[in-house]
This record gives sequence, C-alpha cells and structure tokens, in this order.
Amino acid sequence: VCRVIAVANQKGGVGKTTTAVSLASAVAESGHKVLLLDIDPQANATSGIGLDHRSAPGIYEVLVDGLSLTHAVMSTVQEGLLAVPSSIDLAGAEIELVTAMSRETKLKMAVNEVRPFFDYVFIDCPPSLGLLTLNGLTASDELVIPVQCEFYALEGVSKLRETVDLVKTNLNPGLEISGVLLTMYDGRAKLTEQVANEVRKSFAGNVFETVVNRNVRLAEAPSHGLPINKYQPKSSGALAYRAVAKELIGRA
Amino acid sequence: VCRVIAVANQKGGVGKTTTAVSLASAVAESGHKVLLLDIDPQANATSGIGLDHRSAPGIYEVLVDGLSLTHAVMSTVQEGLLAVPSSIDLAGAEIELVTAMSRETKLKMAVNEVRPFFDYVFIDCPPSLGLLTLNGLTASDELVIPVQCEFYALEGVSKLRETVDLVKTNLNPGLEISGVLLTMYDGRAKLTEQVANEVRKSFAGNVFETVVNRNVRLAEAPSHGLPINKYQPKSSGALAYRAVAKELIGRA
Ligand SMILES: Nc1ncnc2c1ncn2[C@@H]1O[C@H](COP(=O)(O)OP(=O)(O)OP(=O)(O)O)[C@@H](O)[C@H]1O
Ligand SMILES: Nc1ncnc2c1ncn2[C@@H]1O[C@H](COP(=O)(O)OP(=O)(O)OP(=O)(O)O)[C@@H](O)[C@H]1O
Ligand SMILES: [Mg+2]
Ligand SMILES: [Mg+2]
Repeated sequence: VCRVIAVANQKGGVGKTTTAVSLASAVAESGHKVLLLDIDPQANATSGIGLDHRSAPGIYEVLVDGLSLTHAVMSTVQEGLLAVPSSIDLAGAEIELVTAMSRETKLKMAVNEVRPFFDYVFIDCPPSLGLLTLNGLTASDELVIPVQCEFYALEGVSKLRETVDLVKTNLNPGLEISGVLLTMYDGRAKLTEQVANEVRKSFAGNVFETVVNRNVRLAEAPSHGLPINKYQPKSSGALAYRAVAKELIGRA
Repeated sequence: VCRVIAVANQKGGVGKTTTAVSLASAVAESGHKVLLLDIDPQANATSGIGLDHRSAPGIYEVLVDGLSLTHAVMSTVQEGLLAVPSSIDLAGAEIELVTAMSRETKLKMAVNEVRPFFDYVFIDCPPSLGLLTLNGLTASDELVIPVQCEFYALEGVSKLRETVDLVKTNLNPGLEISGVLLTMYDGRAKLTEQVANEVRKSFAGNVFETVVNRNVRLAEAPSHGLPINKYQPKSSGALAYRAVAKELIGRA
C-alpha cells in the first residue's frame, strides 16, 4: 500500500521543506521506495535534494499540461528516493488553475497513477492555503504538520485544521492528520515549552514523540544540495529525522 | 510627503511581520504619524500589535467591498501608530479578486485616499507573490525586503527582484527597493556570513547597515500583543529596530 503524505502549514518558515526532504530521505534510507513532490513555486525542496529547478519537465507540466508524473521523476543522491522538481513557472499556475476544470484534483489524478511504484509519497507545500496546497491536501491520505515552537506559528494551526476539515468534507474524505512535528525546538527557551504544551493539548495523541531541535547543520545542508542524512549523518538533525521516520513508519 | 512602504518577501518566516510591526512602532515612537496595514490572511501583524483579527471591518472589507481605510483604522498601544487589521476571510479574497476589475490596484486606490493623514504607511505582506502581495507592491512607493541569513531565503531573492521589475513595468513605475534588511543574524555561524556577503554583493549599496540579531525577546513579544519597543524597550531587538528606523528615515 502506498502512503501519500502532504507536509503543510500556511505559516511561513516552520520547517516544511526541511521536514519533507529530511523525512523522505530517511524513509528511503531505511529501504522503502519513496517519491518527493515539490509543489512550492519557491522550489526549495528541489534545490534541497540537489536538483535544478530550471530543468523541465516538472510539477508545472504535470498540473497544467497533464503530463504524467512518470515523465517528470528524477533520481537523487539517496538510493530509493525519486523526486519531481518544481519551478518558478508554478507561481503562475495558481491563477491559471482557478478557471480550469476540477482544479483541486489535478495532482490527485497524477499521484494515483504512480501509487503502485512507491511505498511513500511526500508532498512539500507552499506557505499558503491556495490552490497548490489544496491540490496537495486533496491528493494525500495523510498530513504531517510541522510547527515551529513560536507564537505566530501557533496562531495558524487552528486555521489549518479548519482547512483540513473543509478538504475532508468537500474533496478528500479520507485525509487524516498523521502527526504534528515540533520543529526548531529549543529546550532552554520558555516560549518553546509554552507552545509545545499548547500543541500537545490541542492535538492530544497526534504529536510526534520526537522533537527536532534547532541544529545549524539542517540549515547548512541545502546549500550543499544534500539531505541531512547525506550531509552530516551523525548530526542531531539527522538523528532526529531518522527517529521521526521510524515513528511515521510505525504509525501505519 | 507620505512614504508608503511594503515589507515583502515570498520566502516564509524571514521576519516580515516582525519587521513591519517593530519598524512601524519605532518610527511612530520617534514622533511620526504611522499607519500599519496587515494584508496577510494569517493576520500575524494584527495580533503582534495587539488587535483582534475577528474584529470587523478590516482589510478584507477595504479590498473586496471598497470600504474606505479611514473606517477600518484602529489605535494601538504605540502613540502615533494606527493599524488596519487583517482577518482569515482575506484568504478567500485572492480567489475573489482574480475576476474583479483592476484587481491589482484596489489597495493603491484605498491608500492614496489616506496619504494626507500619515508620514509613513507600512504594509505587511503574506509569503507569496499572489494578488495580495501584488496589491501591496502596487500601492507602495518603496519596498523593504527582510532576508533571513540562510540558504533557502537567499534563493528567493532573485525571484522577488524579477517580480518587482514586473510590477514597475506594468503597475507601479515609481516602486523602488529602499533596503534589504538582514534578519536573524548570528555572527558566529559561517552560513550567516556567507549569505550576508552574497546579499551585500547583489544589492550593493541597498542593504541596511543595521542587522537584526536573533533575539528571543522578538519571538516573545507577539504573545503579549506588544511591539518590541513596548515589550522590552532595552532589548537588542528593540535597539536594532530603532537603528533601522533611523536609517530608513534618513534615506528619504
Ligand atoms: N531544526 C532546524 N534547525 C535549524 N534550522 C532549521 C531547522 N529546520 C529548518 N531550518 C531552517 O530554517 C529555515 C526555514 O525552514 P524551511 O525553509 O524548511 O521552512 P518552510 O516551512 O519550508 O518555509 P516556507 O514557508 O518558505 O516554505 C530554513 O533556512 C531551514 O534551513
Ligand atoms: N530577530 C529575530 N530573533 C528571533 N526571532 C525572530 C526574529 N525575527 C523574527 N523572529 C521570529 O521568527 C518567526 C518568523 O518571523 P515572522 O513571523 O516575523 O516572519 P514572516 O516573514 O512574517 O513569516 P510569514 O512568511 O509566515 O509571514 C516568528 O516566530 C518571529 O517571532
Ligand atoms: Mg518550504
Ligand atoms: Mg508574516
């Protein structure tokens, strides 16, 4: 069975891309067949996994021109991990898709074609609740929500939950939150504990045991085009995402 | 003369809201009449300045219903600073505006009406290059670009510059970049220096001298609904934003 997992949170800079890239790579490292889809026009996951976002075809051609995903996949530095690059053109797709037929389910149709080839599909979403993120949520079985342990990130979580409910009612009844991941966790900061407690209360039982501490290696890895398990395999960042991968696989 | 300044960068979590709120408050503290507009559906600047984002009317009514800004302004804890709140409804405005007449200039028309009452107007933009940010860039004379000193934030800067050129050619010929602000600066981290050098090279002469160091007080302030100069007036964050305000006022 293929598990399709969106990594989404409309709050910016909470660690969505870092989580999608690190998690996809850690799950592939443990022997599974994994596909990473970058549906953010910023194309950060594309460069974070070492691909060129000017290379075509990519996710834009899949969503707007109906290209099959199999024609856009590329191999990566991690064995078992394939990826489909995003590109800057995708920024135009949000407006182009508004008037298209079945605009929210374009990605779902494309992903359903490739499910037989993969155990896991991870989708890195942009920091908004527009048509691209709606496509990501509609195509997915599960949702991982990275939450930075700070005040503004906490505010957005209730809005995200509302959106998930809307998607479940109208577009994808099977969508479930598979877990909230606390990122950039700093055990010494009072604010971190306050936010973590708040999140654990409102998502009781659905918060990953593993927290991802702030670790400069995670911020350095993308400048080398490498996922953390290839850049610094023994860093606290790599260990944390291996532990998250183990929890995620165990939650099937 | 009223200076209208957008604070924008499509990369998420780089310090746009922290900059808009802190800078607006510091400029008001130094005796100027200031208006803060929150055009992000996340409404972080609204709660960061202590307003309620469920209160109506707000920026949604201005953009979609044509309400005058004067009917939406609210006073804040900082003397000389008024603000117009955002709300979650604004997320729908992007799709609603797509088919509207002169959709990119709605905010510009509203802002031009209130210029006589203010010395500075700051506009906090969402992390995307959609219609809301386009409205912000079209309404503005200047643009302040916060850049977090990390790799992904660097990647987005060239795309932002392209968008600014497009806006200048098609919608707002007078738009100028008034400065790039380096945020969450950590002098000990190699990555910070690498990114800072890259930014100073590509924006020669247009980077604020002041850098804003990572300072936990800045992350704590919004949970109290206070700008940093009211929450911890002697913190390094408050001092940094006072220095940025001074530079900005001097750059007229
Ligand atoms: N645990 C961590 N420790 C240190 N730095 C981190 C950590 N997680 C992410 N980062 C860094 O923080 C920044 C924001 O993370 P990232 O870009 O993954 O967030 P995002 O939610 O994908 O942002 P966006 O909303 O723009 O898509 C990046 O520069 C990233 O390298
Ligand atoms: N100099 C700083 N030191 C420490 N924390 C900071 C600093 N600047 C901002 N922050 C914190 O970092 C997080 C991201 O900042 P902020 O929300 O202002 O960015 P943004 O660009 O407005 O995000 P978005 O893209 O979601 O609109 C917030 O939790 C904020 O409190
Ligand atoms: Mg991202
Ligand atoms: Mg913001």
